[in-house]
Amino acid sequence: DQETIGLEPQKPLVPASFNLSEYFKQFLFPQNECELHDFRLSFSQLKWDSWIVAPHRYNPRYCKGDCPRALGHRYGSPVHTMVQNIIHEKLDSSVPRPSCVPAKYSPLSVLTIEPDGSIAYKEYEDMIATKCTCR
Amino acid sequence: SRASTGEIQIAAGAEWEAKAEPWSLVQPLDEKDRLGFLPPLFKVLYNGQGDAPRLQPDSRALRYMKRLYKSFATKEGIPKSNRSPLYNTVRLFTSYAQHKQAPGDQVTGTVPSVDLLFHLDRVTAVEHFIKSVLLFTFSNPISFSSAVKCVCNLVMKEPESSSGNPHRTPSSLTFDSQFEFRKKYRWIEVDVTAPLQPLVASNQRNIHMSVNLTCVKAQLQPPSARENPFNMTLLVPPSLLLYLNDTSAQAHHRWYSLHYKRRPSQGAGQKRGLSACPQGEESAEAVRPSRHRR
Repeated sequence: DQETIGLEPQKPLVPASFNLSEYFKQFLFPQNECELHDFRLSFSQLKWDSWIVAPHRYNPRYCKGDCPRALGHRYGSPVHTMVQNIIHEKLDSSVPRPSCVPAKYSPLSVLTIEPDGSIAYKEYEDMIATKCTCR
Repeated sequence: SRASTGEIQIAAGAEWEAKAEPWSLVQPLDEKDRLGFLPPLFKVLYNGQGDAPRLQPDSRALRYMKRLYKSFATKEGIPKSNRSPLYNTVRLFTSYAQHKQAPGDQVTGTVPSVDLLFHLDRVTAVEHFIKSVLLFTFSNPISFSSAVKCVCNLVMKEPESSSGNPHRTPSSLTFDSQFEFRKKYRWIEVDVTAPLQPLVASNQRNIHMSVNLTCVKAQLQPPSARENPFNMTLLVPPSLLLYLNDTSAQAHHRWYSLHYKRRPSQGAGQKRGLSACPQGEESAEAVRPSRHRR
């Protein structure tokens, strides 16, 4: 945000032949960035399809990847995360770097057969990860 | 060991045939550790139920609950938002003991009174009673040449006293729930919240009732035998549906949004079934299945 006091007539800030993608390369994005991954499992794999009637398949998803040094707002991380980064780098490396973990979830509806033969429809909170963060 | 990082690795994608017991991956672990490994859903569901022998529910009841699931949740299993925020749990109980009392009468179209006993042990302390429905399901869709009016009569009985014979509640509750038949229906839902409210609220685990379903032609003359609207064999003793609100931390709670319009009943899809509410309550008329929107 430097104030430019142009004496001569204003020169265009961005030269005409400027390549945007080259410009962005200077920002180091980790290859293995912290993001959401699918993990589709079916209850028959666990042999639970005899009493879990629905859903047949369930994708809880999970978060995996590196948390870059310069987090900024991209990961919705709290300030503490940057503090922990600084501690890890400057003071004590045994303090771990922030981890890539779920930040938001959605619920899941489940239909089950109970031991007494009754049938139950239930809704459980926090069953599917929908967003990741570094903290 | 495979689970050394504390995560259970379940092979995804490649067809994984678990030849051994489901828990072989985490064996040998004692019961406490095994449960500790499980994420919330499995721990809640598991509670030692994984391999517990279980009675198989009635196929019609299961078909109804599958339809209810489809109307309450998306394909991925996420609860739909256009549903009543009052309950997050629906339990269906089939009755334990059924013996017919007064024989049915083909001429007047009365169906035999059925004595029903429901054990509500599966209802947990954090599941609070909201509504209850008696569900009559038919093997094949029922339809009639003309409108037929049915009245459901319900007599709540006290649990068996020490003398062994159930005594009727002082005021035997006649429950007049009227519905009209015009189309093909596979089931009838009769709202019985009023008579059951005091019993379930007082944590009574065994609900004993006798139910009688009488159908007459809309013009009040009893249908002739040939036109008997209810063939007894079609009628399966009703199941009991409890709509509950689970207030535990693991249960999904939704907030009462202002634009949610309360509809009389949200069973398993309106087109195939009929929801009947007691007279004088929400709607005396049977719920009209919504017309196809152009």
